[in-house]
Amino acid sequence: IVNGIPGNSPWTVSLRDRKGNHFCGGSLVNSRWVISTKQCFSSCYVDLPGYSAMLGTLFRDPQEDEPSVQVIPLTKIVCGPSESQLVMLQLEFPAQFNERVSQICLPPERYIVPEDTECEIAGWGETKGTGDETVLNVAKVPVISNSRCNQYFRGRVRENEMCTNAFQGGVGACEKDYGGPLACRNSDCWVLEGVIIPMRRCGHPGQPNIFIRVSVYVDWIKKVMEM
Amino acid sequence: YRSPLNDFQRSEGRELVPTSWNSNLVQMLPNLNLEECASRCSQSLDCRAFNYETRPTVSCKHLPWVADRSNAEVKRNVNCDLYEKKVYVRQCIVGKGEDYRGKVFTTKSGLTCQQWWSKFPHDHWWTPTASNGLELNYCRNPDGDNIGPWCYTTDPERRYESCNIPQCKDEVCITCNGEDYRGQVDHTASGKECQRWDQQHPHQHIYQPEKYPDKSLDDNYCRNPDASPVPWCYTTDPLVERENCNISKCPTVQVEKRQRSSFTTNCFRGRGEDYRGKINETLSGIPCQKWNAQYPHEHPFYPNIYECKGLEENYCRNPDGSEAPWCFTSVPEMRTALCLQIKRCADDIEAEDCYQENGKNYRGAVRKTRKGVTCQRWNVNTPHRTKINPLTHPEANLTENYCRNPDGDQHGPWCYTTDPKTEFDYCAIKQCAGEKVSLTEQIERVEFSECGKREDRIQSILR
Repeated sequence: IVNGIPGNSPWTVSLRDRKGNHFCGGSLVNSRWVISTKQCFSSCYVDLPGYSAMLGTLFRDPQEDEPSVQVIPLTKIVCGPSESQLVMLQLEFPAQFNERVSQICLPPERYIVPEDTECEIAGWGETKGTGDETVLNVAKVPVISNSRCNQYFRGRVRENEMCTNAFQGGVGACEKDYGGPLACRNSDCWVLEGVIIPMRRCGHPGQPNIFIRVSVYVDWIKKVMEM
Repeated sequence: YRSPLNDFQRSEGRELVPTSWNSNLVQMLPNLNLEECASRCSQSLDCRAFNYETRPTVSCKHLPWVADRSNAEVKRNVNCDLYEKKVYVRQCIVGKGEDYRGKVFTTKSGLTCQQWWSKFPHDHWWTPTASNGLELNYCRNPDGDNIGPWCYTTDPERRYESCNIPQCKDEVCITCNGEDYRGQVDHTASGKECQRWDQQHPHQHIYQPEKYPDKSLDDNYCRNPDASPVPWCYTTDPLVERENCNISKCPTVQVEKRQRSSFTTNCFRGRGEDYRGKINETLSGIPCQKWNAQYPHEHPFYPNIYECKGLEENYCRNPDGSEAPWCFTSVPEMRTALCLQIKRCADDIEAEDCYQENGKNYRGAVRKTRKGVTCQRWNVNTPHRTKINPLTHPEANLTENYCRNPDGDQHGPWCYTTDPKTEFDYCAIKQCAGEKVSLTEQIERVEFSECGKREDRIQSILR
């Protein structure tokens, strides 16, 4: 995260490869399922031996004996509809909810987040020197409409995507944040409105950030969890 | 620190079942653990293989043969692993091959071998015993001859001849850095025996076979799970953790032919090992370091050693099986970066039909998923138990295994799949031209429960 600050995001998950290294982010949507982006995974039709999700810590590389850490192997990956760039990852056993681990809410189907809603992105990825990569960084980003966003991207932003405003100083997700959440406040709850996907450049001054609009795929998410 | 299992080649989930007429030759040995079972078999001249069952009870069965159709057959049994003595299954030799126990019985020039027990046409003084392996007319090397396993021939004009059994290090050659090597070399270049990958002694390590199924970390054979320059193994010498193995390289022409067809340049498939495009900066716009440079980052990926990895210029590549193409960056503070801005190749198959709106009324005959997997019939429960079926949705025309949309899924017709790993998937059908997804605009108040709550006081957590 470029130009973020250390913060708390109990639904943000660190996805770990077979060597235990953090390589992408994810969001906990119930005790057994994490949402992330397809871009982080080589295929949806293979097993995930050795991959895991780490929850319950703000540190990218927590101490061995840090009591709150939960490391749960991933047992299944399900690809979303083709244009969604989303995947769902099943945890081998349920995550334990506490003050450091909680599930994020899912938006109503096809809900459009109003402009200027207060949102934030979170991750342990690259900060481009603007922050400490060893802790979870969070950045506040307000929503803008697709039409406004398309002025910058010349009409390339699609309806299953959404944007947040850019700041002159440049705020945004970067390398190894992908799959992480765009969480927006709705009364006193946080809702998963977007998923971070790779974009050209990170936190480029004046460039809006694009996310996959989760509300378009809530029916698929619920279907996978039910099936 | 050598495990007796090092003498054996394991076949997981397999059992060697004798034919009815010789099942009495099987020797049951109760209450032995795996190493004891192997050790007893190693010491017994009658034992060439053993079945080791773990469920419902532990059992060790010693067998006087290895898998060949005449004596016994290999069957599937998830509760059992078959261990066969390497010398009886190996098609190659180590050193001079004195311990070769294969079944080749013709010489280098194609002559049939004379039976060892026979003195005709060539008289000799070798007599078969239970320990010298002079069985029937198989090639053997009882006297440690440098020509390797040999035999007396049935040609009166030719007394004996080598059988030309290949050295294991030449039997299977390696391309590039040998990460695809699946041969049977089990010693390092200096002659140290390899440690089994599924054991943690004498050396603890992270390369457990079940974690790296794609690396075929079988028994104690040389492999290359970490993109080293050549295949290697942990050794049974407690003082030497790991060493490279000496395996022949394939001629380069063969290598060239293999690679061209799978290259991609505009996108990448899987982990991107075959990506050969020209993206040469990280996603955040930092130029990549040239692969043939060691500054600002020193690294082991020399283009001439990894010649099949396409390490040209400073293009994003994946020489070590990472999650996607990557490169060393040109800034000292960031050693490597994934090039996730490169698109993944679409791996959906060609759509075979189209549907209106969300496809709820689709009644076509497509029965394949977007990945080309055949759909499961709606009225069966294997491999997936169906929650949605003709009984629950009689009006949805759930016939045979045609793609349908009984639950009005907004993303189109789907089906349960015959792939055990994929419960359901969308079909190889696209929306008919001109169809649009409609997004709702405003939803009044929405109530959330038991989600999205968090502790906003950050200090208490960071302490």
